[in-house]
Amino acid sequence: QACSIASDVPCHSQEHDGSINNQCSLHPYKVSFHQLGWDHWIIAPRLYTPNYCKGFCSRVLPYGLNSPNHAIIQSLVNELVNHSVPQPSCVPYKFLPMSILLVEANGSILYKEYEGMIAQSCTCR
Amino acid sequence: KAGWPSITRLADDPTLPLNLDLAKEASGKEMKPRPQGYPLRYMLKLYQRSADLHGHPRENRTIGAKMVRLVKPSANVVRPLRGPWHVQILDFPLTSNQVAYQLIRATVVYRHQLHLVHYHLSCHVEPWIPKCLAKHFPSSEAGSSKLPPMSKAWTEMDITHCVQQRLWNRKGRRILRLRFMCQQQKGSEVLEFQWHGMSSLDVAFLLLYFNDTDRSVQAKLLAQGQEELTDRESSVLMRSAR
Repeated sequence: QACSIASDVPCHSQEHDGSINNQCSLHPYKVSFHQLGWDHWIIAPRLYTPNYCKGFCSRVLPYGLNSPNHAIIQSLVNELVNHSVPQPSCVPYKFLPMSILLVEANGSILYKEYEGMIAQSCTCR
Repeated sequence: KAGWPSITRLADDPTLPLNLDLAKEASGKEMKPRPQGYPLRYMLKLYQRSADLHGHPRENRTIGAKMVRLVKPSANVVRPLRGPWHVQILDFPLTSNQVAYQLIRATVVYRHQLHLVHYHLSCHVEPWIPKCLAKHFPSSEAGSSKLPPMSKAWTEMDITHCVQQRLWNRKGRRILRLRFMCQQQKGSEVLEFQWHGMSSLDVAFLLLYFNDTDRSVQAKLLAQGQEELTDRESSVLMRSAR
């Protein structure tokens, strides 16, 4: 809406903002607790898939990214008003929980469901 | 803001970021002693029933709790033989209450049959808490979230009422004390056998089931705040009418 009515706000195309392959998106990533150095106290699971978000946040943010209007505003501020105000970042939006079986310092065994362990989707904000 | 003082107490509570305890657990780098045997198998079975290979909680899990802690005895004292009874006193330390978690169930899993070289013993557990009624799980209890017995020699006893009513809200160091009592089979000569060499974890362990309190606490405080606001509003309205 802004680019169609304000002459100083150019209507960039998606190609100008970066190819679709570089857009903000969820990347699967698996790691073992051994790699994290936690295998001496985590019994299960052995592998952990936290995933991560990476990519370019264009000014034209796709609907599926669930970005707030603020992200668009901040992008415009960066471009038109003040370059020190950063562009929105590609960050996780929704998360999934994970169950872990671990040994506590006193030798007790704990089963626990931890929230916010696995990135399920991304957003620009 | 003026009408909801209870809600601001919630926001100021430093214990409520639930995920920070994962970072606390990770900070210790030393190898931690890992229980072996039946207790570890029990918790592994519980884990397999509640989560898949990747750690995702199963949709149809019946555990009924967000957190389950297996507590091993910190101390055990062998009492002198009393008639036919071999008695061992087991102490289970209960860690300090975390505001974010609410105890919903407590059970003790113990060996009710002990088969040793020269002894066959039948055992049971008694909570050492006055006026405390414990409940044995009937084997055919429908809808129970407890695991089916992995071994015929072990059984489970519900002591939720004992722990919640008599012990959980006490201040200071809390110890749950149980008496593990065994009797030799009838007809055999009563001999004093040695408990030594048998780890107390080999005979009994405590299971504590917890749920998050944040949602229930929030709901409660919100309800209190609503009530206060409604009372305030109605008094203002009454004054206006007058």
